[in-house]
Amino acid sequence: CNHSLPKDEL
Amino acid sequence: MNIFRLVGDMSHLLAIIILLMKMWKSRSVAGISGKSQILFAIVFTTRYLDLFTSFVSIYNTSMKVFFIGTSYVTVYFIYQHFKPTYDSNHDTFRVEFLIVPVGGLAFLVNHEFSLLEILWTFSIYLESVAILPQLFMVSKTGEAESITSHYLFALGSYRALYLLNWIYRYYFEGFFDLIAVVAGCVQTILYCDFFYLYITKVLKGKKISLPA
Repeated sequence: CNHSLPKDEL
Repeated sequence: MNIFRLVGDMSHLLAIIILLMKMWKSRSVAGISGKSQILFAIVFTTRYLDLFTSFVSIYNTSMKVFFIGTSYVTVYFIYQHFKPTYDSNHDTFRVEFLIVPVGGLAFLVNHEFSLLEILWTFSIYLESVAILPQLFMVSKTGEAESITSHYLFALGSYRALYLLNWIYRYYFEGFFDLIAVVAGCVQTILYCDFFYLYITKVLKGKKISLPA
């Protein structure tokens, strides 16, 4: 699962 | 960006605008839980710290600024500007019972043990339970103004739409974030009881009256 910063979701 | 996430963000935006308009027009915060609004201000503050360190898009930045700004305005309205109309006797949920476990969980279960990531995880977990003081207050007062019901419906719909967004992104982009999805499911499930009442009552012109 890719969850890097910065998050593109609000 | 996909339609589910866009409609979800617009639903979130609408909820906040409905709440601010209700407060401003009626000059009253009756029926609104100040504790939930404080939790939302904490959620946005801890989640959008990357506002200054990274740029995703104009949309992303402007929405983050709007959410942070309006969350503090809402807290100011409740505890300062319209304080006389704040119903603190019914806003009695013990938020420390939310913040401490959520803080501990964010510390233990996260994607990366870095400050920004732990704060983001804390914010995701906290958002999933931040509405509890408000739902608790509605159950204590036994009813909710219809405008407050519309606010809650828009707010609950936003994360439900995000669940569809994550399904879409999983199949079309291979994107998957277990922490966000699990917290999003918990958050949406907490609204189910309210969604039922909203659809069966408010949409038929009745007021929501929970068994007090």
